Amino acid sequence: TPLQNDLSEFFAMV
Amino acid sequence: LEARLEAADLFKKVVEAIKDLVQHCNFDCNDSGIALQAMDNSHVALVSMMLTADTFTPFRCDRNIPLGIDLTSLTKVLRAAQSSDILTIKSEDAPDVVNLVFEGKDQDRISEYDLKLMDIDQEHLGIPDTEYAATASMPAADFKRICSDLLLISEAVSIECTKEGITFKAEGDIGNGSVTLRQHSDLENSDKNVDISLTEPVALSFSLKYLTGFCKATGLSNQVRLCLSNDVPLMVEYALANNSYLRFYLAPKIGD
Repeated sequence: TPLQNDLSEFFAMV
Repeated sequence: LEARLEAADLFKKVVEAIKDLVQHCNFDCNDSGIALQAMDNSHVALVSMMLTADTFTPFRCDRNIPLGIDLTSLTKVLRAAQSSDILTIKSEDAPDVVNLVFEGKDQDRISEYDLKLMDIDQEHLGIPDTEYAATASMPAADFKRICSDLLLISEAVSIECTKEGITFKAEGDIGNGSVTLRQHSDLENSDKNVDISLTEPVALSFSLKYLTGFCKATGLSNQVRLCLSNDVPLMVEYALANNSYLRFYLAPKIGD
């Protein structure tokens, strides 16, 4: 099973 | 804040669609409408809701107020609203409660609830306007069916989009399955259309557990739109009337 990414790797906190 | 919805159904369905993904969130109210952005605990999925001021008749919000709400509690209160009830959401300036009023269409019954608010210090992500490599619109019910069928085969689905169509593939212990939707226009009923626009082919893998969760929004819109680019989160959009929307973002799985 592939690993799951984390959304905060794509969208920066504002 | 004073926001009146002709039918509570919309708000009931929106809350029903997101309450299993996020527990506590701020409903950010300002003169453009009521917005919500929240990530699930694992930071894999994000929900972004916009109910524009035009969705309400009338809508008034004099200054920005975040209404921190426990969605489990809100669900309990919304159970008291019938789908056809007129729903009015009201709040004072520095509120410790939000007031919800449900009125029967024949106006012989008025229910009034105060829901306690909570202070929620929420992480807010900046979601850039993205030109996606592939956009696929399809009947929301078809997408739901595909996700729930493939979840029986595997926990992950690979979504491949080409000019010919969009293919959902699952590989599991019992075997493999795939479903392809070809682009077509239904002249009698545009709700049945499958429409694909593509600048380059896309192939990404996602968790079906999350996708089936997003499908709880199926009753909100006849069509769902999937927006994909390689190596970025998927956007699943249920468009609502008056430019309102419910969007979900899901991080792609990384290859083995």
